[in-house]
Amino acid sequence: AEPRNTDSFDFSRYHSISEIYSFQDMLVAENPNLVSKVVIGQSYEGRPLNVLKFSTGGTNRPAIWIDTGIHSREWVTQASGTWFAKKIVTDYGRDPAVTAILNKMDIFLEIVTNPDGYFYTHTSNRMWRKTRKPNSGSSCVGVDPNRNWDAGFGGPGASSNPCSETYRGPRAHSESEVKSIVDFVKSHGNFKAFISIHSYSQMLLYPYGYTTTPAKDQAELHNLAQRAITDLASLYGTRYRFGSIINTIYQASGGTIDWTYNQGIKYSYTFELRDTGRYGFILPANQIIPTAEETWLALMDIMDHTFKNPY
Amino acid sequence: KETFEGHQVLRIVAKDDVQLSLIKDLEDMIEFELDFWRGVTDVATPVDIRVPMHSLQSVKIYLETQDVEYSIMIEDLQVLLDEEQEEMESAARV
Repeated sequence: AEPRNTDSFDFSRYHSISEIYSFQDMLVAENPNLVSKVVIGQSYEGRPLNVLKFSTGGTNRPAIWIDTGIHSREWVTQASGTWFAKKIVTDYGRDPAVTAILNKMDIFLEIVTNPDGYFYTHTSNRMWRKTRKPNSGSSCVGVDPNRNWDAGFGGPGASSNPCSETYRGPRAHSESEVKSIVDFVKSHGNFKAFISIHSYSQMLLYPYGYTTTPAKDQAELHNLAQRAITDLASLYGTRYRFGSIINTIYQASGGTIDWTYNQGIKYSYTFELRDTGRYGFILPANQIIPTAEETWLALMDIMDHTFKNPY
Repeated sequence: KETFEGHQVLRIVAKDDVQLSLIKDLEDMIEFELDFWRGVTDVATPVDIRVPMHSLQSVKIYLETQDVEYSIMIEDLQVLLDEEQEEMESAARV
């Protein structure tokens, strides 16, 4: 049931990795003046790490990064990322806020940030979270790609046991899925916001996770998060908690947005999307679009604030 | 393909910090092969744990003897996964 174009793509159901990849190619083909695909590297098993670039021109413009699916079993995030991609294209030229942002900034969206893990959830183990690289000296496979970043790496809040779901890996940036983003962000050098999307438990989090030391922009990040979750809740009443990672959930070392914040990307956030009901990671597909729609309102707050507060 | 017949997801609510650390101790009980869907944060936030069938009785006894409150969020995980799979396949056929 391959859709012939992105208008007939069914956003209200979960898709295989090949369906998402072909959606990305269709979106690029349909919008040659707005969307391009940047392959920033390969996963351990050799799958391309595809990033959609939304740009109306310019050279190395200030940019916003959004990624979904770094934990592969969090299916509502990749599904929401697919919906975000279409939303950006649909709204450019129609929605004044999106149009203003894209006339001055670029948006980069990595939908399947852990492709090996995502493929594995469809074929072998729906509960898989980590990457799929074998760990030498252990029968257990995979590293938690949200503990593998060079930010408090190896500290409390990650495991040194390869069989643990929060195994940090043998060294920082050991996973190609992580290292590829690190290299891309460093070579681009002009990211102003970095938003990494997880599920579940409905939270909007900002640095830090590895230390109780408040981020120097804590007040601004806190106020922006508060506004973002208020707008998110305005659609369906979905209630979020917000705050720094270490104060709101627990200590977590080697985390994505701690690294991006330490790179100077001020507006670094992690979302934890639905659910708090009874489904956890197995969120029914009929909640994909409502989840994506409400999250988009919060994303727009963060992107709009980034656009209006250049630094 | 890994299947999850009889796996349950328990939603555990600690009454106080003592109970919270009892729940946290479960993280180190490797033999139970627990999968923390929502980790231990604070007393106000429930902890969700996927418990394989072979550990269910031991984990429930552990919680009940410590008077830790829990509910069953997912009775049988495989049933939910089968529904998800069926929905994907039927939607793809459409």
